[in-house]
Amino acid sequence: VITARDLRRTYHVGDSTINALDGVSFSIKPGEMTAILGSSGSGKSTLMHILGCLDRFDAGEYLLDGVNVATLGEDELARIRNVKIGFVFQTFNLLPRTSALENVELPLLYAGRRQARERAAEMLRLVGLESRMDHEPSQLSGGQRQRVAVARALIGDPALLLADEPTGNLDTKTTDEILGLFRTLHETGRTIVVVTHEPEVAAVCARRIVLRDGRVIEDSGSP
Amino acid sequence: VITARDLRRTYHVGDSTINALDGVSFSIKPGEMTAILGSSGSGKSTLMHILGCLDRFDAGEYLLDGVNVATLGEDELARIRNVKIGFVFQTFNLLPRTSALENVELPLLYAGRRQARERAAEMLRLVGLESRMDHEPSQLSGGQRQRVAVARALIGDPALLLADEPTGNLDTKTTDEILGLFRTLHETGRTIVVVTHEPEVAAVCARRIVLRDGRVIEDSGSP
Ligand SMILES: Nc1ncnc2c1ncn2[C@@H]1O[C@H](COP(=O)(O)OP(=O)(O)OP(=O)(O)O)[C@@H](O)[C@H]1O
Ligand SMILES: Nc1ncnc2c1ncn2[C@@H]1O[C@H](COP(=O)(O)OP(=O)(O)OP(=O)(O)O)[C@@H](O)[C@H]1O
Ligand SMILES: [Mg+2]
Ligand SMILES: [Mg+2]
Repeated sequence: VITARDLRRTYHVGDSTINALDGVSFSIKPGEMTAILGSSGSGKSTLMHILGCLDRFDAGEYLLDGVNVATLGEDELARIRNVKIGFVFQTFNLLPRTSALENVELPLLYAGRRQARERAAEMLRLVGLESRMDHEPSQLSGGQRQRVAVARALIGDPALLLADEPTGNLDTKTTDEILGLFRTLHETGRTIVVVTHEPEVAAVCARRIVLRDGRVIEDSGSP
Repeated sequence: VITARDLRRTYHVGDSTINALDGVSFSIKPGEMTAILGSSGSGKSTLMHILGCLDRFDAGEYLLDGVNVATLGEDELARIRNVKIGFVFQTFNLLPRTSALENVELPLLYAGRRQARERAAEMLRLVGLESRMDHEPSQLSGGQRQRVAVARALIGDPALLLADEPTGNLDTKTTDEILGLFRTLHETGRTIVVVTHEPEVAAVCARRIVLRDGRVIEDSGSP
């Protein structure tokens, strides 16, 4: 479902050039659950943003379900982001003056789906936040905000879930609950890619890709 | 150095009342290194903000070095926050259009200390960010932002370090480096309180306090 070929992404700050991705290649089959690991600054979030069609790349090729993403227009990219992909951001990216319930239902409203509010309430129940539905992000703990971000990513029942460190702010028990939701989604055949630093999260992934300095240094699934 | 007696903090959202802290009591001696654990939403950040003189409490008593914090005026509280305490926020709270170097030197500028810039550069070197000093927060990875927040908290060589989940976005190796810095600070006799979900961080703390639903349910140091 994902084919990345020699992806490159460069940033420029002052006179310096940062090769955030320095030639990343791998293929992910439909239904695989993959962990992406690597030290802080190794390029994981940069890669996830490209896979999620949230950011461009400077060189290489990205095929999503066989379609060359570089050839797509903004409308088509927006449709893919809202309908096909669920994305959990490392920094949550919740709307500030908006309740947890309204934050979670947003992807369904964009997709024109019915019963957005009921589904959002159900999703928040599944992540253990049914007593926090009307709280705004500033009225939630760090881990509660993280769970709202997870609920929002899962609500559209996405074909591809991309989760960038979805449990970093959670205790073990709450982490297990979130992992349980990911496994339930996975069992319906969805493809899941999780960036994580936590061994218990990597442990539930059949496949493991490790980045260092913008390159793949390990890939348990490579032929 | 810290005496908390029956601390209470209540939030109101709509018609509901949330007892974020529901009678928290403990004493921390000078030079102790304490881990605060508890599930997501159990009150850890709320407690840390009160200990850091960043937030008020609704009932109970907080003595910091024998001084009753409720009797202090805003100027004195500001001085304590900037000079005596180093605080690592769960959400980092970095200034946006400001380089890592400028973010880190800020506490020293507030305290009127000399050589703020040289010390900030040294601090960033210690957290592994010497090649990122001129980057703004939006030009840093999640774990790099977290390390800037740690550097800023440590730069004033604070008597009391309060760190709210300082390694949640870091891989194991980088976590160990940060823990090394905390242990170095601890060995000079400083008092350290760390909120964490990570066993390897709790493991370096001699004392452990566990919260649930705004109460202390476990305290390895209580008499
Ligand atoms: N401004 C607020 N208004 C209303 N409720 C709040 C507010 N801030 C926090 N809360 C609630 O108070 C409780 C404690 O929050 P706190 O941030 O202290 O939790 P925490 O233990 O730090 O959790 P985490 O591990 O997820 O960071 C949570 O249930 C949260 O929903
Ligand atoms: N907008 C930007 N401008 C300049 N450099 C950037 C920018 N965004 C990221 N970088 C740099 O690119 C590198 C990769 O960043 P990325 O966010 O992908 O790392 P990461 O693997 O997700 O790290 P972490 O585990 O800390 O979240 C980092 O060294 C970072 O400093
Ligand atoms: Mg990242
Ligand atoms: Mg917290």
